[in-house]
Amino acid sequence: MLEARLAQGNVLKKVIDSLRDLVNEANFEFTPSGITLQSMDSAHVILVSLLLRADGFDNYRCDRTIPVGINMASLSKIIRAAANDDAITLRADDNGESLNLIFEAPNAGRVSDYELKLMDLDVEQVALPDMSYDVTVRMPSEELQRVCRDLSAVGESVTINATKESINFGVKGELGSGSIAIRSTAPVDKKEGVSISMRQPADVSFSLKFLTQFTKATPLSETVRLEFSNECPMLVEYPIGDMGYIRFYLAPKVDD
Amino acid sequence: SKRQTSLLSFFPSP
Repeated sequence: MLEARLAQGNVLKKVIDSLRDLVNEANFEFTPSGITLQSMDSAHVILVSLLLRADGFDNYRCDRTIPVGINMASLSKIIRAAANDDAITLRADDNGESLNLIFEAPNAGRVSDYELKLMDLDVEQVALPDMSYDVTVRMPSEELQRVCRDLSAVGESVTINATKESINFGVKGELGSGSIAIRSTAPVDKKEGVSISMRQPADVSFSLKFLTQFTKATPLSETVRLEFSNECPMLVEYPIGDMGYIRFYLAPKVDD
Repeated sequence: SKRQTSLLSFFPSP
């Protein structure tokens, strides 16, 4: 038996919005400590890892781990019916055949109840190693979104490197080339700040198409963290308040 | 030109 209630249902809406173009079908794991999801695309280029901790919910009860196989397009259709200020409750029983979604307006004047049929999915899981990266950048999520949007007009691959002073994004295409430097700012507890920490330089290339899809998570967080090392997958993390995160991993492009 | 790698070469299957 699972029951999870989030007064700020808006957060769940944003989570689903940021996943739906990347994930077709996925197993959410409902566990006593929270809700998790791991999903890779069929070409194994990207991986999404989601965590929503139990204590971030207003009410959370889950006695044992329940895999909940979901078609994201279907879930997306249903959750679109929740207003931004609705509370959302998820409810599933142990047989894993359906998931109930209950949307309550703040004045409790309207209560909507949907039942989503679940799927029995055989999902590929990988062990995510505890990586230590050479470069860590924290920057405003809207700036990353803008970089992706602007550079996508020029080419398909983005090259990323960092110095102490700035993180640099470069692209080359048939029409020419472009680059954007995002400069680090002084003491960065401010949300709009940019911080760069570097153990050694890294120069990495990635598909702009996938990086752009990750930025669908921008409404979830004012800041985003990028971590990368030479010839390794990059980690792009959007924190979800104090309750968890969405992490995206993107396999690099390497010289042929 | 650049070649897209796969995550499976970095992350092992359990």
